[in-house]
Amino acid sequence: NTLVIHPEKDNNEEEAKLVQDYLNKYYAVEPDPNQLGWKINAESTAEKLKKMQQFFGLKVTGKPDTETLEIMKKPRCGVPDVGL
Amino acid sequence: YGFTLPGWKKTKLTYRIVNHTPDMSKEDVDKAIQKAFKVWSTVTPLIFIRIHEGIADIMIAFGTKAHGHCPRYFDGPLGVLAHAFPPGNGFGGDVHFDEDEDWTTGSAGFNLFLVAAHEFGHALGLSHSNDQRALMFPNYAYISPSEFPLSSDDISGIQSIYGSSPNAPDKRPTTPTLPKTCGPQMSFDAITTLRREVIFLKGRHLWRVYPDNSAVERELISTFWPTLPPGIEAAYENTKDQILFFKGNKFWVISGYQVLLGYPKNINTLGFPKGVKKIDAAVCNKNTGKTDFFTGNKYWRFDENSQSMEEGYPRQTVDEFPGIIQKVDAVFQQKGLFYFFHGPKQWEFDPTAKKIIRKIKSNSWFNC
Repeated sequence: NTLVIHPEKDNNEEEAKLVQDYLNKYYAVEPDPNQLGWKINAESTAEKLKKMQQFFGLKVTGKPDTETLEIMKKPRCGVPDVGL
Repeated sequence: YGFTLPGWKKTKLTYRIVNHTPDMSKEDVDKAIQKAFKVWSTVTPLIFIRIHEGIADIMIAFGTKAHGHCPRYFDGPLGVLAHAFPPGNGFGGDVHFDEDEDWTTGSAGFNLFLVAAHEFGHALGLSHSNDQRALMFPNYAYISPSEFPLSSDDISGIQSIYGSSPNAPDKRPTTPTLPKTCGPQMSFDAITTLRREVIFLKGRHLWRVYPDNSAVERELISTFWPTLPPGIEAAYENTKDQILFFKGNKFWVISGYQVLLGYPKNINTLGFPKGVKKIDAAVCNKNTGKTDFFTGNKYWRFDENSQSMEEGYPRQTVDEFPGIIQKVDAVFQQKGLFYFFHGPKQWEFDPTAKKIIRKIKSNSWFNC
């Protein structure tokens, strides 16, 4: 009854969370900051990911490749990249 | 670049530092914030005034995770460093720094000056730029604080909201009309050589002319030297591979495209008496190492080796340069000859024979 560890599964889940958080923070349309709260934009994750890859001059694949994940891990400003 | 409209409807903006990070001394925080505002006031008519209590247009605070009533949260060390809100009431214009980061004055941790300059761009109405050289690029990138952090993309962005020079009208400036270089009335504010190029300056623009291969490039002065004001009045290249620009009683020294620290200085540091308020034109004779400064119908001579004004000046321009009887708008030296400009005309002058060789149109260098 050894605990079967799936490192790659945890890793994938972590990456998926990183991508989702990043896109929700920076690629969701945000109403006037004086009204609290966010309006999550209706596009799919793949669509938002393409928008992010385009903004950063990456290969636009809609998939979280290594280069895209690298950019997402960099320290940055908290202001959204689109939708102000 | 991108911007959110409208920007602030006024040019005098107040800011208040609500609290300080324990990572740095209060003085260093105050200095970093002040320097970050100066980045934007240098290239716009905006003026920033600090207040110590009450509600300022731009409220600056350090916080962690969920902070105050801010609708955006911080996320601990790294990740989000700071955020800001576009111009407006309430949170509009406010800037928040994540206290979970390591704020510094240098290259370690995150340089507060650089992050603040970026966030103030947002507080003034800019959104992120996808130009990786731009300060408004979303990701943090350290650059030496002695370098001016704005790229031409940043400057174009902010000037599209507020205009450029301090006396720009409050309303958004119309796109500036471009002087027609080949028009019959073309005149120039200042001209200088720069190694093998000749640089013609007028208003906000400069033209780089390569006499050897007759190419001409037009640029905004602020593209090369964002801290130089438009309307430069005189310019010359000295014997040390530097160029000096003059406007009013101030001058700047540029070495290798960088404005040297400590400039502008007052022209009386060159030896001009207080009564001299501006320089019309200047040229350094590379054969003698002497620079002639022209004001009205007189000129002064400056020795580049001893870095001092020569005795017995000013003298009448026409005594040394027979035939140059009008005020000199601009002058430069090319292949040993001087070219004096006044309005739409220029005079080719041989300083050794002390005589005018010919009179030509001012824009003869532009292959019109």
